[in-house]
Amino acid sequence: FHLGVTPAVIRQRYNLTDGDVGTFQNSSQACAQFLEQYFHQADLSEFMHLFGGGFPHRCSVDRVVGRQGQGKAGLEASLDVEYLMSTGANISTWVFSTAGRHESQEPFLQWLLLLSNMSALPWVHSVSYGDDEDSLSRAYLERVNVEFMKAAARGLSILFASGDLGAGCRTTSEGKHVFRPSFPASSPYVTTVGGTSFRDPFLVSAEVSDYISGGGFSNVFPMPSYQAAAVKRYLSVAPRLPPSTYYNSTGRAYPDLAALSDNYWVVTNRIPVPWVSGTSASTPVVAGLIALINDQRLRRGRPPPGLPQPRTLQGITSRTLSPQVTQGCHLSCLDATVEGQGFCAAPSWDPVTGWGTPNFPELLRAMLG
Amino acid sequence: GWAPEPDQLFRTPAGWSDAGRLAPSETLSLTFALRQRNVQRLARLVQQVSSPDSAKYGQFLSLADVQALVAPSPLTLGTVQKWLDRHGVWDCRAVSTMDFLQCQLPAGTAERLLPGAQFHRYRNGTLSSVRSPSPYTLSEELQEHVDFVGGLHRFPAERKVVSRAWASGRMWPRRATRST
Repeated sequence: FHLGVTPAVIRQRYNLTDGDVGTFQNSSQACAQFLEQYFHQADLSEFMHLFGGGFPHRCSVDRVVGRQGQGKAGLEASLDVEYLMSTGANISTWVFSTAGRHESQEPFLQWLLLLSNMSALPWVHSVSYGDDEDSLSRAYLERVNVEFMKAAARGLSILFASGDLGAGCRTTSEGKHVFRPSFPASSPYVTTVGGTSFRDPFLVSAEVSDYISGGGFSNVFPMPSYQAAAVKRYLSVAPRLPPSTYYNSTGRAYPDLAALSDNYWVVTNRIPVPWVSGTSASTPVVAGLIALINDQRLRRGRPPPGLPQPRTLQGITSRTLSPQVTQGCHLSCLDATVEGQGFCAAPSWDPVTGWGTPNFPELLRAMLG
Repeated sequence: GWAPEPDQLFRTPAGWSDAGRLAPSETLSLTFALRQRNVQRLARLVQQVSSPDSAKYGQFLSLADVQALVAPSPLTLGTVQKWLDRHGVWDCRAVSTMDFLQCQLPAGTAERLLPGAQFHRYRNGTLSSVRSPSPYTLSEELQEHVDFVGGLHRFPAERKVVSRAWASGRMWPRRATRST
């Protein structure tokens, strides 16, 4: 029984023991904040005091890159730091705070510039940021995609939230409805995290897909070969699919995996806030798990996981990410054809929860193997 | 001129309002994404270093390796540099990989550099952004050398975590509500 998602609930759900914490001194993880969204060390301390019992953890962020404002803490920033440091417990944590020094700077672009300018970076980055793919120019999308390639070539694991609008919806110039993919979630060179919720909201029970979980198919980036078989299977066995005119079934399919995204407790401005929801919550949770796996790999003298998709996700079976989330659908266009329903969860990969939610011991075994 | 981003939407997000055009002397910062080399090779390398069945698995590149691979050609660097010099833009810094150039310049110079652009200040509470509601163009000579210019159209994306119970006026998680 629980009254909302806390670190203890997450660690229980994803089978983390009290010993599953960082032990290698060179391990590191980071989250990125834009638009003057700040966290407070005091909130983190209070959060860990309230919810961090039972597992070794750190109570402070080791490094802030950029300017940390002195104003009120942001709920988003508090959420990122508190949950990244709960699954990625005892791992050195950085916060990139790039509000844009000049009014004319683009904060997200500033973060990309930092990646291209720093030789020593955390291995794992959690970013809860996204824009409609169709609102961005092709030149920008393709170039940012290359920036993610650069990061992947350096062994960095970058995780993005899949978005909170399900499949999304857009009206074309012909007046027809189509789904609306989100970027950078749709980049083939990042790992995209969707959302789930407990079937029984007060028990650490089975998970169902969260109706807000962003997912679908890119209209810009083609499907990488490592996704083809899983997507083909989904499209051939899914009992009810939206009409094919709503999405591009040959595009990069996302998310890659999912975690709980509903009903979190967050401490912000010294106040514990319940019922915080969104894939902004599931993304730092998964990023912390990847950082733990990275910690184990580094401790064994192995390279970090880098971009997990080609290497791991194509080989992942239901044994690794389990139990599978097979129930629930996400949001889409409110029209007579799809009636607000996008895609639905299914065994194996699906466009709502990806490969499912992590079973940490199995995921660790697969990624160490 | 040549428009690198003809398909980039400009829309003023909810909450932001136009506070007027910048004076020509006001300084702004532009980010030039310079054309990289060996992008296809980089994509292949990513597959190799990320695939356990590859001999290069786990052999990640350093920042210097990435720079050596993708840094723009001397022709690109020279062409952009000459173009900026011609407009009196000196205060520029490149990132380590040499493929982004960030320059500080007066708004009047920026509008001459990027014909079509017109810089306005937008406010949203205490936040302030300078953007151009009209599309920009670049000199034809830069078509092979610049991918896009940052700092003109895209507003900072706002993240919103929701507390669903509060947002909907219900003090109860939605699953419970649904089953009720």
